[in-house]
Amino acid sequence: SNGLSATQNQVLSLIRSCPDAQGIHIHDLKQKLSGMSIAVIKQAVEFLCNEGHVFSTIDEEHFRSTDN
Amino acid sequence: GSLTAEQQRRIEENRQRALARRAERLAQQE
Repeated sequence: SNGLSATQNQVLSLIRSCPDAQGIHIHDLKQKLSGMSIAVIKQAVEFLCNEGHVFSTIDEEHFRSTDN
Repeated sequence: GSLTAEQQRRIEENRQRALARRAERLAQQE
């Protein structure tokens, strides 16, 4: 266990899998996590930002992982 | 499309800040 919830791990793994320099858009996360609400996704992203796992890129809606 | 120099600068700045935050969190857990 890495201390993250199942939801947080799902979101992190999707952010990690995006090869683009500007990262993945929050709406693309929503599309790929079809059962998850945007509020839940945003909450997970915020947590991951606070923990330094991810960061925003060209604006506050695109995210990249620190470990790729 | 490709990123502007300003966008690249911003991304790198945010990445460094996040890496520092990650290191801080890991240190707190020890």
